[in-house]
Amino acid sequence: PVEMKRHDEL
Amino acid sequence: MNLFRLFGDLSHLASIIILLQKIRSTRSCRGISFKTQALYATVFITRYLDLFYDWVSLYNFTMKVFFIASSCYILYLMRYKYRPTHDPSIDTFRVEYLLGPSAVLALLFHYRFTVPEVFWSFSIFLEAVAILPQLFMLQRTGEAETITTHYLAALGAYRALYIPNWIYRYFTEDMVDPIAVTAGIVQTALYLDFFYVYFTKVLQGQKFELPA
Repeated sequence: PVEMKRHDEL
Repeated sequence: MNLFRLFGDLSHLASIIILLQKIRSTRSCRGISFKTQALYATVFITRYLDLFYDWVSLYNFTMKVFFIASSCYILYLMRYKYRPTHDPSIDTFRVEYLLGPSAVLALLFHYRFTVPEVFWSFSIFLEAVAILPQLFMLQRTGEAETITTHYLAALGAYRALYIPNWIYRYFTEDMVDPIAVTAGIVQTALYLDFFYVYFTKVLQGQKFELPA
């Protein structure tokens, strides 16, 4: 899996 | 966006509305930890620095602004408008024990070594433990108003719903956010005790009381 690149969660 | 995350966010939204309703209807912030609320305001402000330079979506933007604004408004209500109803002598958890380790962890674990990214990590670790002064206060007084327990339950549900969201994203988007997941699991675990009493007492129509 890829690490989350941008923070799209709250 | 998936349903787990959507319902998680809605539950978070609901928790804040319940808290405001509690303060308004009882005209008091009795039973609410000022320290926990101040930590949440810190969490939102340090996490949403990207508000100024990163556009995700209108949904994301609106929620971020709402969380920052509402947490500051709650602090204002507690500190000024309903100040006499807050008893600092029972809100005694030492927040240094939460701020210090969160800062150290943020310096050790982050995705990039930049100011906003380290603050983002800090906010994730701090959020995981920000509820502790509130739970500590509950433990000390041994009871809570029913509406306060609904607030905590909605807040806990928000955290719990983020876990299936991560599992879902892992399989559908091949995405994983190890910092958020680790902190999120810790955070959810902190609510287990509370949830036990909430389900066995409050939802059966009894008052929230801890055994002596």
